[in-house]
Amino acid sequence: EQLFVGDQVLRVMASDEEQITLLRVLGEQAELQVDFWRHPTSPSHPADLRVPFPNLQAVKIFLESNSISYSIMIEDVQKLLDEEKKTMTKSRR
Amino acid sequence: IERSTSTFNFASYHTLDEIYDWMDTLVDDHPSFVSKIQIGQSYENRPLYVLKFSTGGSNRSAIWLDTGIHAREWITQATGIWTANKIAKGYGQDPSITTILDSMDIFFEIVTNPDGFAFTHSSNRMWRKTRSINAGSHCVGVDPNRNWDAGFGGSGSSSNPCSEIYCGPYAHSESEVKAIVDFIHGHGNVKSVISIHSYSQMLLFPYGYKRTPAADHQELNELAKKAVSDLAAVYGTKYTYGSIMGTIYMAAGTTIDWAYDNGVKYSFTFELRDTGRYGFLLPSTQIIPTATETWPALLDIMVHTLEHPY
Repeated sequence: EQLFVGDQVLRVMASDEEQITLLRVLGEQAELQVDFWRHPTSPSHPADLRVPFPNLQAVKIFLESNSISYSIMIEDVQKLLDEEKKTMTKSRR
Repeated sequence: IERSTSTFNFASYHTLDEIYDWMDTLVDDHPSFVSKIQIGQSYENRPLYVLKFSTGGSNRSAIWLDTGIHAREWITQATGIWTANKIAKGYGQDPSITTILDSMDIFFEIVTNPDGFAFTHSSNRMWRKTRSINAGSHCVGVDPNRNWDAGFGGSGSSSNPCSEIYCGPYAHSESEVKAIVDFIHGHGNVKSVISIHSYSQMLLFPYGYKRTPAADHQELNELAKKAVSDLAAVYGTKYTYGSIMGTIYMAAGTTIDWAYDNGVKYSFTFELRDTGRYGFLLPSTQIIPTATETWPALLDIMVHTLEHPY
């Protein structure tokens, strides 16, 4: 079973079309394994991307070096998954 | 323990087997008008089950509902279970449900992507696509909401098998999609298609694959406006609404664009809670509030379909 320990979901607010394009470039770099939960579409819509822990620093450096603002939507994906699984087990009991 | 829908915990997420078991109990509890039909098999040969709500007649006009086409959007399958139970319990009790079912049939596919859903429980909770093998690629799966023959392969989808919005080798390549296509074509009298996704809190209608407004844009927009207003009246949850293209992005090969282009006027996609706090990991405590608030919006669309035959 795939674990997501330390993975984060970043909420990214692109300010213009150029930054939207940069986000798409980021998504195409297979080695970063970025998973768009909400795809970059337009400056008026936030993009949400799940980033595997090992690649977090690289992605954040990319965003900051291109002045693309972001916030952390989910600090640790695995924590939420563990909570979800615990709740399901409790309910099943 | 005697199985019964009254012991089923609607406020929890469930596995594929638990959902399929629950379907059988729902049919057992309402044998006069609820039945389970199989419209096909998934890539990994799981049955594609549809709940049929029908109080009689032959080839009545019908409403199609589906949830879970994107496997990781667990709130949608959970909302589907609650909603199907609401419809079953409501016939003979709730005037709107009774009026609808006295004239129309409802077909409800709750686990539209069973292979992907099983995979989210066993291996990867973040899985979205089908589990079909892509020849020549190490990447698995097709986005079943880009695989329909409506602007297929256009912008807003990807031809890269490793992309989460991979459209597939050809339209309707996915058995999960083809099964619905064949069912709706075979039935020939489906008047509304409502495909339920998450997240973003939006109510969308065609088109996503082109900028041209749908011929019925005005009517669909008015109906969406009423539906999101009635949804917000429950707990204040705010939805945006409009065409896919105008509200969110270009998306080629989607369920509702195909339905609309194939004569199903009242075609809508819901994007349920939330707007970006938990996303696909919406806590189970929000299942019942989400389903409860979505119900009046669904009812608006179904009643409008009933009252506006075409």
